[in-house]
Amino acid sequence: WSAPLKSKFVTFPGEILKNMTDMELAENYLKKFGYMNTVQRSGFQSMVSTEKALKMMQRQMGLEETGQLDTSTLEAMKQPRCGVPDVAN
Amino acid sequence: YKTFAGDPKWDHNDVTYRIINYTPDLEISVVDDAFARAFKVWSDVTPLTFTRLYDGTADIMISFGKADHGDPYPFDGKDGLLAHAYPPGEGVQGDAHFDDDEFWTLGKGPVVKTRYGNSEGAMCHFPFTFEGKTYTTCTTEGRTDNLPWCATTADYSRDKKYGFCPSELLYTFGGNADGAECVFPFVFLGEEYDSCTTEGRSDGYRWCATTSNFDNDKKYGFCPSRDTTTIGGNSDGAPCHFPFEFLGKEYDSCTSEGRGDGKLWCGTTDSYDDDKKWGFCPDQGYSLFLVAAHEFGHALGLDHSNIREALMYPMYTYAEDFSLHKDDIEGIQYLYGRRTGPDPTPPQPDTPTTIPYPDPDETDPTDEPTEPTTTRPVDPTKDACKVTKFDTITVIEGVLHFFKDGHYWKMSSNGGLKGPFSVSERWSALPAVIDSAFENMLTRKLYFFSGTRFWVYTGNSVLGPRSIEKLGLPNTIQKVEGALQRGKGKVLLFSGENYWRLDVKAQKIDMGYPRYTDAVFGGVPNDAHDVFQYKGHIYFCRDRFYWRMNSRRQVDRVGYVKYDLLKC
Repeated sequence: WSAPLKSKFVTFPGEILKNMTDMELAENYLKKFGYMNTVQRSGFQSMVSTEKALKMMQRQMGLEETGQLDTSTLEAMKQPRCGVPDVAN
Repeated sequence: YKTFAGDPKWDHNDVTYRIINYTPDLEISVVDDAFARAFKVWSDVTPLTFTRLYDGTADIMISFGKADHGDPYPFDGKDGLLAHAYPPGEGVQGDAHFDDDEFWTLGKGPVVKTRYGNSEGAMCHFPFTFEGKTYTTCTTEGRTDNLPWCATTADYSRDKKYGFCPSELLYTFGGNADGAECVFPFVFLGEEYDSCTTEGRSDGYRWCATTSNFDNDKKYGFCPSRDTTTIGGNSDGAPCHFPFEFLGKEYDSCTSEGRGDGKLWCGTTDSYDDDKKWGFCPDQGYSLFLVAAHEFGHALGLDHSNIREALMYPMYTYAEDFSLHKDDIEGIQYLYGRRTGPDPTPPQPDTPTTIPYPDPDETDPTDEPTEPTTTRPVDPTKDACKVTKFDTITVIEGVLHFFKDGHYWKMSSNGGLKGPFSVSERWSALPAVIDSAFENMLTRKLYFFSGTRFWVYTGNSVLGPRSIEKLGLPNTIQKVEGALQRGKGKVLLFSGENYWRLDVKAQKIDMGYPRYTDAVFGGVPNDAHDVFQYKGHIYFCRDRFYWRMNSRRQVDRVGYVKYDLLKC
């Protein structure tokens, strides 16, 4: 068998580029769906840590609540979904 | 299930909807049917009815759009965000938007509904054979008018059943030409066009003139996607060009070469290397019916569920034979009640309903015996204003009660504080420290929690103490610190930074709990030692302070228990 062809990745013109680091993707996801940096209307300003935000997202998605950006959590963040935030504030 | 803050819902059952525009991926009749079936999912289990309007303003305005489509929440190209919708209300509220950079199908690949031919609008049958060759897409083979067609059975030669495929040469949709087909070439802004174009538009939709000169006649329509139309990319939906050259190699079919995400793409000219023109190949696509049923759930007032099998779960999963999950039904019926009338009834719960719910009045033989208690004398000089932190505050028979170390005070309706009274005199089975309490509005039963035990008083008779695990709370809980009535038969029980929803009649915790308090009740401390409801507001207490939340779950006041509630 010949060695597999080394895939050469190209940037396709016109594509909405989504190549972010995993951490950037995760932070973007957690903010977009209301898990962190939500603008509190008033009252107690609880700044949610990334770890706590990850745990909240893992609970919402029925994943193991590790608070870590593990593979299954990252996979879940890449899944097609509804745009309505999970945490409404 | 979850509803939006303040439980927004339509104040009428005859809800109206209007389809503002269409996706080029599906025949108009397929879109109409998918939306109608998606509404039926909800009307089957509620008193709601859905009436389609063809102009003017409807409750639920449905539209397709790409990227920035006119509201503050842009879509993100193919995959990722599929759609979104707004909770019930005026204006954009209640509307549903679908991302048209997605490939909309019924979940199992291109939906190619034929027109004309001799199959009465039947769907193409892929693969089909024609003159010994097998086809997996529409073809213009065998015709001189370049119209794409397909067989509607597996073997054309045998059955001779066929129809014409969606194509701009056959018809257009939307626009102002009543669906007339494109005329090529046509002139637009002085230039000649031989194919559909997105020129002149900012929404990325492909259109064409239906006369030879748009500048003069201003007649146009939108181009339906062909079954070989590419998705996204930079070719405005032009079909794949086979073979095409990429990195010096020739390709006769779609490929994922050159990409790290495995998505199939193709060149739309004979050389990608030269022209850099490409698009994604049609895949299974996303079921417009399933996504619409989810979005309409939002438009009716349901937020996301964390039950993976529920329709209102945020992530998309294709389901072949779909039926609403119990969680979705409970949620929508919490808002609108059950469907009246004979049928169809929602799927019955899997546990046989002949088994009556455990009635808390039945003494459970495993219950600990009610301990004999002695009445503790009341110290009349005990001053409520000197208490920094009450054991619990709750409303009983409409009156605010403050509990502390075996005593309680009552706030009468004219604002005067009465007490102290002895807890053991009125509820002899109770211990001195009460962590939380609530009155079930349906049965008037009083629930008291202390540590990991609870008591249920019905008048003067008492059941308990029993372990809170009997209610389905985990044994990791040290104490229940707050209780909020939700509707008639549900109560939220708070402990630490979590809360659970108790179905009082079933005496068990609902699925999908616990939830983080600050995920739903944003803006309050997530370690409140007391949570109670009073005069339409929710109070979260921590030390001497309280955070008051209104029915829309907005913190509208932070104050002192002592001065504002006790009126010290």
